[in-house]
Amino acid sequence: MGKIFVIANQKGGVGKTTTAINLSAGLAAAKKKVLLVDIDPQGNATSGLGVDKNTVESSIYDVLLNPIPMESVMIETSVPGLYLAPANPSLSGAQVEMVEFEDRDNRLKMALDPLRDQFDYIFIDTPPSLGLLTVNGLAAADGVLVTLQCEYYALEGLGQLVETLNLATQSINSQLELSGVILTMYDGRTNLTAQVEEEVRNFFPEKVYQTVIPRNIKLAEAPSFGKPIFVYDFKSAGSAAYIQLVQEFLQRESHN
Amino acid sequence: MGKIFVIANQKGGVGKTTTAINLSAGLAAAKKKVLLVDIDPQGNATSGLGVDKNTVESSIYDVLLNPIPMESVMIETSVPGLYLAPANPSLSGAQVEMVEFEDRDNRLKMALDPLRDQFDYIFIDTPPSLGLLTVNGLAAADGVLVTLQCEYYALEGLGQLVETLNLATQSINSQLELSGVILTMYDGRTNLTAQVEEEVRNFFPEKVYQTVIPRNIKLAEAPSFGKPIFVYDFKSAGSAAYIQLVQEFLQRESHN
Ligand SMILES: Nc1ncnc2c1ncn2[C@@H]1O[C@H](COP(=O)(O)OP(=O)(O)OP(=O)(O)O)[C@@H](O)[C@H]1O
Ligand SMILES: Nc1ncnc2c1ncn2[C@@H]1O[C@H](COP(=O)(O)OP(=O)(O)OP(=O)(O)O)[C@@H](O)[C@H]1O
Ligand SMILES: [Mg+2]
Ligand SMILES: [Mg+2]
Repeated sequence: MGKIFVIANQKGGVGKTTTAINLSAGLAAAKKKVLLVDIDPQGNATSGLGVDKNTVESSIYDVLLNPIPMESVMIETSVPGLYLAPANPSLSGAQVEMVEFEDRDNRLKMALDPLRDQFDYIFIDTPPSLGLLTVNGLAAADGVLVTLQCEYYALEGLGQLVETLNLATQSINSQLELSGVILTMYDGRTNLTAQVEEEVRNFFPEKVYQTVIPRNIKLAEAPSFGKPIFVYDFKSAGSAAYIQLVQEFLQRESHN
Repeated sequence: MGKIFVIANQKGGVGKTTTAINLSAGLAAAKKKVLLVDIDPQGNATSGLGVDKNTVESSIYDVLLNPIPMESVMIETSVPGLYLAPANPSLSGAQVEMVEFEDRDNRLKMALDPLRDQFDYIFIDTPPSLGLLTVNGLAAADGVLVTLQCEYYALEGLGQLVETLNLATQSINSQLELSGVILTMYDGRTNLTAQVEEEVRNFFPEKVYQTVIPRNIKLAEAPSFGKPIFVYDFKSAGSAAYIQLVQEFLQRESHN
């Protein structure tokens, strides 16, 4: 029975998409069957996996609005075992168009629940906001993975994010849990990183992954080739970190 | 007659707030009278200037919703000549609450226009989205400053941003122009930066500032002390770059 995770943080540029792509691709490489759902109108998870979002005919937009089944938009990626439900630019209109629907919070959940037994894991990449698209991700998921850049503004936003997760558990999804916090763009040489890490590990003792993702230029280069880090540069520090993350993710899941 | 600029880019984490704070503080240091308006519910421009957004009684939320005059929320910052209209967490509800207003796009414009002759420059910091808050910023402004991180996803999002700006000029603000593109987190040693810079300078020949903002840890440390970079570490590369940016901004404005 596949488990659904949403990768969320309203702070922008904190490694949500980079983690969504590399964690899901890494799990596929570990022989899991994985679906990555891109509900960010920017469509970075889509292009980061080498799919041209302007040529995608039907996308998550159609699944949420028309609706059409998720199966009809899912595509195989260049990574065996990894499937993608792509975004395209029309998704930026979805937020406003969905407001009128009675069940506007649960459109994604209704589309994903029937697919649970086809995948081991389903990941949802979200935009940097707490609007209706992200709410759909929170409603559909079993667990939230928060990527946290080791910098001041990202730390400051954590309180607001935790409040939103608590609200989500009360109003739209009582099963939702905070599955983990992943430190990204970690630079062990700076005081800033050390301060943020100390505060976050105190705040969420069990939840913060031991694995940290270092700042590594190869991770920023890989999306321009449409490839996960393992394919783009297997020997890089970024690749090693995400391989370790995949292992820790599987270990944590086996205890659940 | 004060000119109003909105700092926008729907891509997250590209240096919008860092530029909003340091450009406005730098102009104040150059004896201009400046107002910085924070319409991002994250309130990073507010905390980055040392103001505790949880103790702020009335904020931009009240200006947009009640409405109350901007003068009643404006506060003096620790930088002489720089005023702030702060955000607080209630702003995250504004987006949904404003949808019902007839004039929902122009609430900010109505609040700012009466203040034009009290300031030389007014800057608006926006959230990483193209929702109603950012639309209010586009409707209120004379010019848009786009901060662009020198990385692939940020470059990819430029097309969508330009389309949005064209739409904004047609539907909500015919005077709006693209005033400039500022390259941020620039790392001259990487191919990625060189590629992005080349593409962007070809795309917008005149608009891209000569001044680039280097990646500099001091810029990421300064907000945790609530200070602009000049006050936090005047000798840093980040400070030098923003001083140069202020000079180029004034030079470009004098030709307009
Ligand atoms: N560990 C890392 N080291 C270096 N660069 C990174 C790392 N992780 C992500 N990046 C780069 O930093 C930028 C921001 O990352 P990413 O786009 O994954 O964040 P995001 O949270 O998904 O952003 P948004 O809020 O816009 O959706 C991208 O250009 C990405 O390539
Ligand atoms: N030139 C720079 N060098 C190093 N760090 C920087 C630089 N500019 C910004 N930062 C840091 O990078 C992070 C993102 O910058 P910032 O918050 O200003 O971007 P933003 O576009 O306003 O983000 P959001 O989309 O969430 O509003 C912050 O932690 C900031 O301190
Ligand atoms: Mg993203
Ligand atoms: Mg910001």
